[in-house]
Amino acid sequence: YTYFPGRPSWGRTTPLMLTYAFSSSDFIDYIEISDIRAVFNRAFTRWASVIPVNFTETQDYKHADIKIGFYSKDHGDGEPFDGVLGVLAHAFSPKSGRFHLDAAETWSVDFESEKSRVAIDLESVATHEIGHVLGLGHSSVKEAVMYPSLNPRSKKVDLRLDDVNGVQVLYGSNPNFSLTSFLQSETSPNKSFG
Amino acid sequence: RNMPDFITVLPVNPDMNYTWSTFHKFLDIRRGSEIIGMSELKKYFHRFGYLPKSDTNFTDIFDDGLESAVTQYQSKLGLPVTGKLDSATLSEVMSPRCGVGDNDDHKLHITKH
Repeated sequence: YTYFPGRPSWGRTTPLMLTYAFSSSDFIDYIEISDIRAVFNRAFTRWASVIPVNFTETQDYKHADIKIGFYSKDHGDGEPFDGVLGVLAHAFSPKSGRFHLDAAETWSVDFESEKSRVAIDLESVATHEIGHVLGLGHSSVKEAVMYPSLNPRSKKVDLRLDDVNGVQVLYGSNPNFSLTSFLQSETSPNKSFG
Repeated sequence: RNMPDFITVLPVNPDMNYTWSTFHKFLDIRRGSEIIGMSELKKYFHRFGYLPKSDTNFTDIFDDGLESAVTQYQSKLGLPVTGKLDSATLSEVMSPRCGVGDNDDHKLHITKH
C-alpha cells in the first residue's frame, strides 16, 4: 500500500463521521438511482467495517465531505477524462473529497443485465476510489482493491489484507474488526475476485 | 523454437477503438526502434508518474528513458521486470485504470480550501 505525499487523512477523531452526496446535475440516467445508492452504500460500508469511520449519505451536496459525480472529458479539475475505457475515474486526496467517474464508460451494477463488452463494474471502481478519498495511493498487490487497473466485465470489491493494513495505519482499526475472521474470509474458497 | 515466457490475453479487442487500444502494436519493440505513435506511450508513462514531470517533448523512439519507465512500471505493478514491452506489460498498460498516478509526485494531491 502507498499514500499521497505527506500522508494526508481526515484525522483520527473517533468515530470519524463523513458525509457523501451525489451530484444532481452531473450524473448518469441509465441506472436506477436506488441501485447506484445501494452500490455506494456497500462500498462505503466495506471500508467502514475495518476502520472507525461512519459514512452517511446526505442530500446536501454543497456541504458534503465527499462529492460524487459523473463527468465527461475536460471537467475543470485539470484531469480530463478520455472517453471509453482508458481512465475510468479519479478521486482526490483528503480532505478534498472530490470523487469523479468518467461518464463515457458503460457503468454496470449487474453484468447479467448489462451485456456490453466494455461494461465496467461500478461497485469495484467506487470501492477503489473511496480508498483514495481516505488517503490511500495505489498498491502493487494485484489482488488488492487499490491496484490501479480493472478490466471490463470484472469485479474486485473485497478488501485484501494490503488494503486493510494501509487504511488502518491512517485511521486505526474498527473495534469490531477481527483480523482472524478477516484472514479466514480472505482465504475462503468461496470468495471470488472477479 | 522460442516460446514466450507467458501469454497474456489483452483486456479488450485491439481492433476496436478504445483509449490505449493502439498500444498493442508496440509488442516486443526493442530499445532503439522508432515507431509512429510511440510518443503516445511515453505520454502514458509520463501521466502516471514513470517519466519526469519536466519531460514534455516526446519522440517516437524507444530510448533509455522509456526503457527505465517500463522497468519502473513493471516493478511497481508486480509484473516480471524485463524492461521490455512484453505481452504482460502491454496488457496491463492497455487495461482500463484509475486516473490517479502511481508515484508520489503524480497523484491527485490537492488540499481543501
